[in-house]
Amino acid sequence: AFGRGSARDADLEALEEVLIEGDVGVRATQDLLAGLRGLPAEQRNAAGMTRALRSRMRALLADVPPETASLPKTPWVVLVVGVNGVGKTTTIGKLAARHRAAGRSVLLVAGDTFRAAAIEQLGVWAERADCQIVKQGPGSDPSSVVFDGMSAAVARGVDVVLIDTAGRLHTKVNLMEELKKVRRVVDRVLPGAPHEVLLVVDATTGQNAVSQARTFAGAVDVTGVILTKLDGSARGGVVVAISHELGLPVRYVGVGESVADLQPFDPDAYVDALLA
Amino acid sequence: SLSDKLEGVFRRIRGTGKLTEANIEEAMRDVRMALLEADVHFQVTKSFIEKVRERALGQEVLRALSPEQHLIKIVHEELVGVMGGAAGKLELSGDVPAVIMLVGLQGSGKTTTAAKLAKHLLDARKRRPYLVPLDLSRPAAIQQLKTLAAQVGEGCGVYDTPDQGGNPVQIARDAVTKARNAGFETVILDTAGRLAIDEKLMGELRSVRDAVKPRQTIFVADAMTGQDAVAVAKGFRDGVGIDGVVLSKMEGDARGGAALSIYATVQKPLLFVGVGEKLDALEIFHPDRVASRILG
Ligand SMILES: Nc1nc2c(ncn2[C@@H]2O[C@H](COP(=O)(O)OP(=O)(O)OP(=O)(O)O)[C@@H](O)[C@H]2O)c(=O)[nH]1
Ligand SMILES: Nc1nc2c(ncn2[C@@H]2O[C@H](COP(=O)(O)OP(=O)(O)OP(=O)(O)O)[C@@H](O)[C@H]2O)c(=O)[nH]1
Ligand SMILES: [Mg+2]
Ligand SMILES: [Mg+2]
Repeated sequence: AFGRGSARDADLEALEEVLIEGDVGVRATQDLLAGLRGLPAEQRNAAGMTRALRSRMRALLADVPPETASLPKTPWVVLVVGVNGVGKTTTIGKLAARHRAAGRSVLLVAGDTFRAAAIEQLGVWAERADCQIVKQGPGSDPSSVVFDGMSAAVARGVDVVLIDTAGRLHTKVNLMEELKKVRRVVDRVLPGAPHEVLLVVDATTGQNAVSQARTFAGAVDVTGVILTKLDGSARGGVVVAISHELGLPVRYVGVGESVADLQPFDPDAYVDALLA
Repeated sequence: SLSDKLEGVFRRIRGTGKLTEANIEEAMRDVRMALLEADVHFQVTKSFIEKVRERALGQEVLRALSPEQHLIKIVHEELVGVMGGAAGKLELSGDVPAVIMLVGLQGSGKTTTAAKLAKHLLDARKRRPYLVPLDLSRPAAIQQLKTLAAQVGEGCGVYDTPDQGGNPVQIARDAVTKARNAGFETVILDTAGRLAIDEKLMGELRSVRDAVKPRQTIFVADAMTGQDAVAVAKGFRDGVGIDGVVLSKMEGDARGGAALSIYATVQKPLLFVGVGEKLDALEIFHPDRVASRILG
């Protein structure tokens, strides 16, 4: 893609491969590398270009606001959404434990009423994180469970509500409508809620993650992203486009299947790992 | 779309005179971009473009009346040619029960696919399936498969994996014995999701394989997988061995380049695609459909 010949072109090609193979995507890669063309001669080597690339990438990733000691509002309501199998339920368990460790009371809402054993799965996490759970039988209306959960949270004065939803492909209009209804129900019980809408994205996902983010954001006003399964070989480079094109900051990363395997997003460490 | 891009390339070319190697090179860049945007792996794309370039530089494009149509035709043919080699039937001949072991990354769709396969075997191939929950770590995973087994219905059995204790090797052995004694034709082992780079868990998978000698080890991968498809496919291929592939969640709008990346890496049949969450949402893999989708 850069012609043949000069050492600088070989370096650019090597960087292009690193970015593409990290799932940064063709367009974002081209923009990032185009920015290197203006480098002065003495910086046009592998080390200089990597350094310049690192700072350009870092600039595309939104800064992560530090976790505050106290919640801006209570109950603080978090709605967790995303396509099938990305790690929503597991991530809720991890988030619950984090809030519990900070001394807060937590209530989980079993909003996935469709998938086999989804409610039981969240129930195990409620036990592990020592928190309350509101659920109904399988096949019940998700909006009804969410209404119950929100009402209970307000009545009991819990600090944090984490709402689990069923995985759904963003292309399924009826399922996206169902999600919009869930969000409306939350706001109806507690105006202004949900205070966070977190889109869970699997680090192994390719460019489809951008389309997922765009559609979910359009439907339910996503406020942030959680990138899971970063303990694998995938780099989740799609978050560069998601952060830059859609303005969605990455808040946390999932790095394993146990309750402690959740870390606040560190953009510098992230870029280093991607360019390694 | 790729055809629009190539049309633009060739319109410019025709304005300047006859087709040359340099012109074809510009078109190759557009084809390359289309494949990368469809999530086909960087290196797999490179090899594929080399094959296409060879044919494109042949007289068939350089003289063609509509070079962009001709080039699209070559790319599509090459893609279908590669993917076409990938279509295959699930072979279950030999010892009874035939054991199928499903493997793959976390969340790729193994448990759901296990139940779908059971339903397919029962309905389409008159083979009674015996489902075996072997995921002892994920919360409520055993319950998930037991619930799905009940949904598959009459004729489908499920091993009563205990909620606590036991290990996958001993459970797999006991399950195959029970299935054989009860006359089931097929055993389907649903394993826990794991990273291909997890040495310990890949070792566990090998132990299960050695204990029950599956007729088919099927790699279940998510259709939206990006560049990591090659590393993961390699990991499972070299770590436990892959006899066939199922691509899940294909009914979405992911371009599905992972199909090409995985096939190029494992060279084993792409048996089925998952096209939904319900148990009847399993289809035979169609190479021409996947090729058209990758090209966009
Ligand atoms: N290695 C790894 N596995 C993870 C991570 N997060 C979740 N998982 C695993 O991914 C699989 C799916 O997780 P779930 O929490 O069920 O995903 P989900 O989005 O709720 O799935 P659905 O509700 O079916 O859409 C499980 O096996 C989890 O243990 C992570 O950060 N790293
Ligand atoms: N839309 C869609 N969803 C699917 C398909 N196949 C599976 N799923 C969903 O993907 C999610 C994950 O499926 P599972 O069967 O739990 O995946 P798994 O590989 O067993 O997950 P682990 O055991 O945690 O590794 C669930 O929400 C399934 O309903 C499919 O073909 N299409
Ligand atoms: Mg879930
Ligand atoms: Mg499973």
